[in-house]
This record gives sequence, structure tokens and C-alpha cells, in this order.
Amino acid sequence: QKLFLGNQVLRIKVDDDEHLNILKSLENQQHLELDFWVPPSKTGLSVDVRVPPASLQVIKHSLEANNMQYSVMIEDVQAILDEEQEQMKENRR
Amino acid sequence: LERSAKSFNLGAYHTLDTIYNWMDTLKAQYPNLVSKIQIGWTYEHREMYVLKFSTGGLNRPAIWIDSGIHAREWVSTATAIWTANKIATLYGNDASLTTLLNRMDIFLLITANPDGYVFTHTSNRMWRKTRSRNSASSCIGVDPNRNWDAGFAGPGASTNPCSDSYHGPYAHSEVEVKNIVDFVKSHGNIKSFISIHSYSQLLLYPYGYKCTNTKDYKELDSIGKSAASALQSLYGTKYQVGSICAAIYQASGGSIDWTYDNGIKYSFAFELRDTGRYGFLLPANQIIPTAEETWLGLKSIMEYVYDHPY
Repeated sequence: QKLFLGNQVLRIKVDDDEHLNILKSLENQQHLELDFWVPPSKTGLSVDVRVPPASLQVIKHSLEANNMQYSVMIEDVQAILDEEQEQMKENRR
Repeated sequence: LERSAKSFNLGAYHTLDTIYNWMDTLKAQYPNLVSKIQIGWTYEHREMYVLKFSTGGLNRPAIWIDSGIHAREWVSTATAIWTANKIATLYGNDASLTTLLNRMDIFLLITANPDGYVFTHTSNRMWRKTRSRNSASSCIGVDPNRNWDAGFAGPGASTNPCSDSYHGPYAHSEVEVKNIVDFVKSHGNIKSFISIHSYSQLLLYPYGYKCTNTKDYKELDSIGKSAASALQSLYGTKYQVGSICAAIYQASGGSIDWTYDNGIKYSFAFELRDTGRYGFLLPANQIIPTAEETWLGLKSIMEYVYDHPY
């Protein structure tokens, strides 16, 4: 089972076309291994993206440098997955 | 095996095997209403089953509901299970649903992407696509909601096999999609087609592959708004209603665009709720509230379809 230790999901506010273009450019950078849960599509619609720990610093820095507001929607994806697994085990019991 | 559909925990996430076993118990418990139809095999050779709710008749006008075409959207699958149980238990007890089922059939495909669903349970909880292999790439899978023959390979679908929105080598290349297409075509009398996704609280109608309104735009918008209002009445969950292109983004090769272009006027897609900001990881204790409110939206659409034959 693939682990998602330290993966965060960021919710990013998209105020204008410039923000949109920045996110689209990040989306195309495969080495960052970003998983867009809600992809960048239009202004006014927030983007949710799962970011592996190795890319967190780069992404957050890039957002801050471009005055893009974001919040951490999920602090640690693996923690929620562990809880989900535990609940499923409990249910099976 | 579950001994009774009543002992099944509808407020939990389940594996594919458990879901398939539960289908048998539901069928056994409501033999005069529920049947299980195999519509084909998946890429990894798993059965694809659709539950048919019917009180008889031959090739009656029908409503199709599918869920889980994107593997990691677990709450949509869980909602469909709850919905199947609801339909079975309400028949004979709810005037509106009973009337509907006396003239129409309901088809419910609980897991539209069984291989992907199994993969989310065994290997990668974040998996979205099918599990088919690409001859030209080491990356696996196609986005089954970009694989339909509706503006195939147009804007909003990726040509990159490693992308989560890869459209596949050709339209209906994915056997899971082809199975549904063949079933819908051979049935020929499906009047409403509803796909259930998650999350982000949207109720969508065509088009997604182009940003122009359908000729039925006004009617679909009005049906969608009524359904969203019914849904919201239970827990206050707010839905945005609109065409795929207007409400989210241009996305080609989607299921409801294909069904609409193939004559199924009442084609809709739900993006179920995540009011708690969990995304695809909605905790199991939110399954039942999500399903309950979704039912009100589904019922609103189904009643409209019943009242407006075409």
C-alpha cells in the first residue's frame, strides 16, 4: 500500500488569470508530483492540490512569492488514511 | 456472506467483494424488485454488475445511475449502496417511488470502475483511473470520464498517459466505458442518465466538451436547481448548478455529454459534498448524511423524469 506520509492538501485561492497561469504551469511540472484534486480552471474557483513532502517547500514558496493565498486543507494525508483503515478494520470485526 | 441486507453497515466503506456479496443479499431479500445484471468484464477480468429495480414489463423507460467511475471517490460508491437499499425498502411504502417503479425501471451501477476501486483498497488510495496498460507508456490507466465519444481528446483531457485526466488511445477504449455504452445503446429506452462523483458540491448538466448551451439548457437548469434545493433542505449543503463548462471547466469525453448527444435528455452529474474539507477522504460517519441528502436530489430529478415523458 502506497503511503502518503507528510503529504498535505492545500486549498489555493485563485484571484486572477495570473494566478491561474502559475498554477497551470505548476501542474505541468511532473517532477513535483502534484495531485490536483480540484484542478486550476477559472478565477474565483479554489484549487485543491495534494503535495508530497519533497515539493511542499517549493510550492508554498512559489505561492507566497506570487501573493497567492492558501490554507492547509489536510495537514497529513496519511493520518486520515490510517484512521480510515482503522475504521474499516473495526467495521469488519 | 452477509446473512441479510439488514445487517450490512451502510455507514462504512467496503471492499468490492463485500459490495458484490451484498448485492446478492439485496436481490435475495427483494426478489420481485431487484435483479443483478452482468454488463461485462473489466480490464482485469472482474465482473461488472448493475442492479435493476423493476416491477415487470419489457424494456420499460428507465433511469440510469452510476457511481465510482473515479476510483478514489469512495463516498459516491457508498452513497450508491445506500441508495440501492433505499429504493428497495421504499418500494411499496413511498407513493412517489412506487408509482415511478410501476411504470419505469431504475438501473444502478454501484462501481463503474471495479479495477480502480480494488486498487484503491489494496495499493493506492489516491488512484482515479482504470487499470489498463498503455502500449506506448509505462504509465497505467485512463480517466474513464474522458474516454467517452463526446468531443473525445478535446480540451480538458490530457494526451499524456501519465496524467490523471488521460483520455485514452481512442474513444471507448476502456472496456468499462464500452460496457456501459453497449448497455445503454442496446437498452434504447433510458430517459435519464445520472453519474455520481465527489466532491465539491456541484450538480452538472451538459456540455463539458464545449462551452455552448444545449437546446434543453433552460429545462435542465431548472431541474438541477430544484434538485439542489431539495438536497439542501436536509442539512443545508449548498450546491452550485450549471453546465460542466460553466460551473467548473471545459472537459471533453465525459459520460453525460455522450448520453445527452445520444438522445438521453435528462443527463446529470453530481459532485457530492465535502463540507468538512476532507476531499476524497470523507470520513465514514458522513456517508449516511451525504446519501440522505443526495437521495432528495435524485428523487427530485427522477420524479421530474417520470412526469415528463418524451
